[in-house]
Amino acid sequence: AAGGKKKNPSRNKSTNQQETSRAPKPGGTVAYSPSTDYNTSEQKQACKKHELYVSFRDLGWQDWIIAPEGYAAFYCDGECAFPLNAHMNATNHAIVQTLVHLMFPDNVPKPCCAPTKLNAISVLYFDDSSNVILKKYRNMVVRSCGCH
Amino acid sequence: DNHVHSSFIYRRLRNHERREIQREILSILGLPHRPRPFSPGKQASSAPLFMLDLYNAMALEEDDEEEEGARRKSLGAKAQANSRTSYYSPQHAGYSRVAQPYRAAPLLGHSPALPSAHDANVLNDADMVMSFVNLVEKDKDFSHQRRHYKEFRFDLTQIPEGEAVTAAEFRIYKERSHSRYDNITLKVSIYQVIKENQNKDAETFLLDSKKIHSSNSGWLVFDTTATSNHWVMNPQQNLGLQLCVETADGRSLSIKSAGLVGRSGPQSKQPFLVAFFKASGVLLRSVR
Repeated sequence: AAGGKKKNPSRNKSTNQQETSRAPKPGGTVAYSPSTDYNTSEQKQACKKHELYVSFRDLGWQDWIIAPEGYAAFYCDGECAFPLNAHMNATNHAIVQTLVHLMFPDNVPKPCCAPTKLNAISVLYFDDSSNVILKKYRNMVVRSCGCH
Repeated sequence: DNHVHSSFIYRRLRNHERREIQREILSILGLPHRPRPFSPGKQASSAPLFMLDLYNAMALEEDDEEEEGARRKSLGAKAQANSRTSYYSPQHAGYSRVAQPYRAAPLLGHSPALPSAHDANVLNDADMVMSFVNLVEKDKDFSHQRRHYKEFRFDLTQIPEGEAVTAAEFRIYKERSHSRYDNITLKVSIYQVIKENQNKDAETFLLDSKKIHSSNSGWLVFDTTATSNHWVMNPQQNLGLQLCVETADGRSLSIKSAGLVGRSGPQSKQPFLVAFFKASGVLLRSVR
């Protein structure tokens, strides 16, 4: 179980979900879209895609990353309720949901979300020897999970 | 622009959030730790402006691909076959001033042009482009046979696994030559050093040479693809390059009076080696 807690996952999930939906998103700028209305009494929300802008300057990395200044990462929240962050990127998102669905078929839906739109991102940076590297990472930025 | 919605609310990261996202990004970049390029005593950086041009051209191409993807979706598969955007087409308007076919003639212009590219797709296909710092600290002016020359060394051992050189070029900027050599034709040649000797000239192999008029100024581009590949495979045989300038009647000329810019020149006109790489395997984002 994520987080090593021994309590009941579904309770954990709801806590988790509350936490996720209201607490600032780990790993970046708070990204709230005004149109998101979280009605805590109904716990099941349709999966919504959120954007998270990661600023390299904010990370204190502007001395070695030349460009871009930051990048827009995406994560989903709601029915699939597994936010994309350092521990849960879209690649293993569906895998984890499959496992949890096997354990609690009534509470957790089958995974419908696997990364569907993957974009390239190019990063220009200095290496340790002051050489300059321009690297294109294909299929690296997840634009949305399967729900969208 | 990174498609940032105006509805974003910005706030500073907390420490643990910052550490978490740093770890995530380093795993995406496939880097073991964050580089520290500017510690005291380190060499000045190499050709960031040229690389920034490449980066912007690549970003434009990615935008094109995204728009094309969206357009293709709306036009249906039929459109797919014939809507490829060529990298050098003028519609990359921001760079039409530099994106010029310059393989046929030495590139003489005022800003680094984009890659020569043995075929038009070398940048499109490249997964990585590196520009290398010149490691030679002190310029030697005379060889044992009183021949003017300039040495350059580049460390190509930092290449990640599985990357192969698809093209490589050595670039040096030439300004107008010294008035003493007005209105003559110069021959600029680049050699790969094969073996160094104690009391006589090093053994060298001619890689490329260009004839230019002494009054011309701009970037000279020499093809060093084969040599760079050789150095990546055999790092111990990387003994650097030598650049010489001669007049038409074979007289050796000092690099400085020929107008070639070296270490003492401005940051934007430093000589550098640039190499384009293609990864053999597919790089997947690591599952954490």
